[in-house]
Amino acid sequence: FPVSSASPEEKNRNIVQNYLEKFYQLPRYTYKSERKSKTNVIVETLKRMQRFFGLNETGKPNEETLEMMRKPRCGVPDSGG
Amino acid sequence: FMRTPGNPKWEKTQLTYRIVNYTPNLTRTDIEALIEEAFKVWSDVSPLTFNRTLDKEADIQISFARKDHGDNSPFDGPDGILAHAFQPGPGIGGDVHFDAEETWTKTPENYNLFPVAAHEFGHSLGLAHSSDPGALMYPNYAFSDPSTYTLHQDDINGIQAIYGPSSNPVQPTGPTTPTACDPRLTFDAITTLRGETLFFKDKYVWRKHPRLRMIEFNLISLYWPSLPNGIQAAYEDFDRDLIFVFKGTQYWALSGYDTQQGYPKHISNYGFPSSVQAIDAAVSYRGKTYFFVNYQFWRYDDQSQSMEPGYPQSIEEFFPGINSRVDAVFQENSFFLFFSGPRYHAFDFHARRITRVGKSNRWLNC
Repeated sequence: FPVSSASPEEKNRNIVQNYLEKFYQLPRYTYKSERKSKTNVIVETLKRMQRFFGLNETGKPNEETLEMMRKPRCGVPDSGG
Repeated sequence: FMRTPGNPKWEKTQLTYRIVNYTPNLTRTDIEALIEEAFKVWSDVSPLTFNRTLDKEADIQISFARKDHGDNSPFDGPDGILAHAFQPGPGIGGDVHFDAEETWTKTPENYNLFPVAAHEFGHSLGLAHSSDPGALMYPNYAFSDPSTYTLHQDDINGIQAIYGPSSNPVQPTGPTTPTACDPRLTFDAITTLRGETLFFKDKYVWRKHPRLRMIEFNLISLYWPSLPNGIQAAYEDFDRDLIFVFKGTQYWALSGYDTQQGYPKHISNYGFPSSVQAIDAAVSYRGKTYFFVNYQFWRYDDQSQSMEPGYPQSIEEFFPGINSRVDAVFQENSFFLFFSGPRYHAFDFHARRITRVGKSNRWLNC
């Protein structure tokens, strides 16, 4: 099979990015230049998600956070419109 | 609870809904019944009424769709996102879309249509997500049996904040979610499981891992959808790598996340007389299983699979100092940890005495 080339870190990063964009209005960055400030935004947005679910607000995609992101759920965002 | 930003609401309380299409997983009759049950969750606690209509202009249009279905919120195939809904308003407002690529059921198997529909209707009425893990408006899926489901107090508060109280002379109330560090916290049952410890309370379970500081708090139905709420006793059979959970005269055998076939069974299988209608607590240690019922206990021999003669005996005589009814008990390093109300007693099984007393929720890192 075409083995997915993405490393586990890459996969987890995609899970986090996808989840935060969908449910926590993480802006979609497209340009390289924007990426610097993006890291801070991701950390703050990730902390908001961890706060909502009562997880430790590490700002890092630890196992308990990734496990929460993998759970089947409603498609309506957890904050915002 | 949270209201949808902008506090949208319907300016009328008599709403109509239309089921636009169906999933092949269930019969039309089943779908219509589950949808009706899901609306009833909200009409029971508010002035809202919901009537099904076949005409095009229903307030709440319900449909099954896959991937990109023209509302700028594409579905993602099996699992992941199960459904979404739109806040009150004209046109697409209030509408509910289910992901047609999910397997929709009316059983504990994933995914039961009832809890998802009831949740989405909350959005159709103006509620956003709740961070209370026991609330219906919590974002993550959890099985709920429509025949026993009672709306959580958080959800009742939310819908009544928008539409006011129900016309019911007796205002309905709902269950609330236990908090780990409530000093009055008591447990229904406790058992070890493959090195972890599970603390059962109402429809919830705290899962404590020996090395991690983290304690997971979830609905029991997340792990074992077919188990009832309100487990009363539980113990681990180490040799068979099973845990047994008890409620009333029934018991279930669980292997990890799997519920064993052929359960529930009747506790008379253990040799209890018909006078025993429920077990308070249970623990297994060195081939013997101890069952605590009121102020007495029974001992069952795991080898011969029979209740030992000469029982029941007085708890206090065999476990000096344990003189209250036992809510829950588990065993750790030859200590029996007895939980009665908000306190626990550590009983050294070999020294035959209590060595420590403390608050029950100390075990939840409080």
